[in-house]
Amino acid sequence: LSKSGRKDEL
Amino acid sequence: MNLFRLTGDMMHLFSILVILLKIRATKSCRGISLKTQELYALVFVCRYLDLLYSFVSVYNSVMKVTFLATAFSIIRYMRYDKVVRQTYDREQDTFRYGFLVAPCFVLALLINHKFTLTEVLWTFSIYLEAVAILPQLVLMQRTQNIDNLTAHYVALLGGYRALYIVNWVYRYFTERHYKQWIVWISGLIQTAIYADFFYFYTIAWKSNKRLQLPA
Repeated sequence: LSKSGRKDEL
Repeated sequence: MNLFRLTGDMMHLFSILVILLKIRATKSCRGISLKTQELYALVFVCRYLDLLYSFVSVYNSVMKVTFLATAFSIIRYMRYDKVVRQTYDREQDTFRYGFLVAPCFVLALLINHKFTLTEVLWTFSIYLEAVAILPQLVLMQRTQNIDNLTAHYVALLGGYRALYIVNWVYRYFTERHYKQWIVWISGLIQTAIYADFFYFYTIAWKSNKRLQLPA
């Protein structure tokens, strides 16, 4: 998530 | 969460509900590619493995579980439901999806952020999602008799990724360090694949006619 928050997307 | 992303997610969700509605209400899956549905199930399984070890939000988890459950529900209907399975266009839905899965997997092994099992599978799911609609598009071109629900299904799926692109642009300018080339390039390719479909979908919609794709 710290990694540019990309995994908060589906 | 911005409005583009939320609308995109809702379109994605509705696309799946449209298929489930079609199957349940008409007891028919005519015009739906099982290959595409199976590819999406594979996409969701590989991408949402993180349900097991990380938590983002209730919204996120609920959506992930919903996508997984509905994907398998559609496959179950098409493969095993006594009535529905007889309406499946088995002879027409012959796309060799190994030709999509294998290259995507090799690409995920070569181009990823980190060479770990979950990261490679996640990357694979991004690449595979970009091309997973192809069997469905090929089937629609072959059958030439596309019902409205199937047309709306594909339109919603295409719209979902297009809105994600707007969401990425928005996030790029509003969030520091928001960069994700793998997802962006895959998403652009994914949306481009729908361009041709949208052209004919719009024509059909404007003239209030049934969608027809040229052979």
